[in-house]
Amino acid sequence: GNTTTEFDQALAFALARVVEVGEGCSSEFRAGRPLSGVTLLRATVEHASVLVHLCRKLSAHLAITKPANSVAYVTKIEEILAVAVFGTRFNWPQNINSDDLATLERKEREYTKDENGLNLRAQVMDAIDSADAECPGFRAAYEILCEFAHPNIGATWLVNDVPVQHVDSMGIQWIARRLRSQSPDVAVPHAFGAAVRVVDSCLLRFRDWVEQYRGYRPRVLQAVQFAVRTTGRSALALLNPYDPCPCGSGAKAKFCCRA
Amino acid sequence: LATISCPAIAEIVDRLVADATREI
Repeated sequence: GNTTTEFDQALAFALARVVEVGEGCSSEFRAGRPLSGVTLLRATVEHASVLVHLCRKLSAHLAITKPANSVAYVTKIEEILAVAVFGTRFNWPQNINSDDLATLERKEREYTKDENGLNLRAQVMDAIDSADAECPGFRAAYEILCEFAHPNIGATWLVNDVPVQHVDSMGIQWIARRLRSQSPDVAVPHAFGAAVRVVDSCLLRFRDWVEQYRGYRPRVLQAVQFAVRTTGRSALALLNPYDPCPCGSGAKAKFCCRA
Repeated sequence: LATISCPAIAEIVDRLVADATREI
């Protein structure tokens, strides 16, 4: 019966992560630190794309209108929401108190077993691919951002000024690179500009995704109520009839699923 | 090479943050 509450919380957590990382990103760019700015831009894009992924997975699941097992149907919704907030690659359940990391084998580090019947395995590329399906070019843009956020050539471009080139009398071309001064502009390959434009046009749709997500709430509530009424109504007799109904409708149990 | 403006990227991200903040 917590599924509807978790539905609301999943959105709040996803948005809070976007806000925190996004604020950091913006202030790094404004402070004239494009390398840390791009690193956080990549992270912001990852956090924002989780919402697209969540919408696509919910949409596909809610398209099943006549589930064979109403409880399994709600459990799957639960899993989709839980992955968006608590998804992991590292095996936290087993290692949360580990202090000897040197001896942790790969098999012990990786999260593979389900937790309480829920599969919480997640990697960010799933979300990036979902965003790419909605905004073509998003994955390429993400990979370009990675090239600038990792200690690769892109990161080197971001820490130097616009290079000065000249050809000497022998016809040899010289390129003078200098570590960046605090200028608000950075010289980068055209593909970087293209990546920023893709990110821009994709993030313009962020509010639509939030609306889309909110739009699934009535159907999630309906699925929870169906599961409660078909399989769990007897348990409702244990509750005070004037307490809020556990389905999350906001009505009192007596006038909601218990009725 | 192209020149990108850091404040322009910050504006893109600020808009996202404003959208997300409004929804929380």
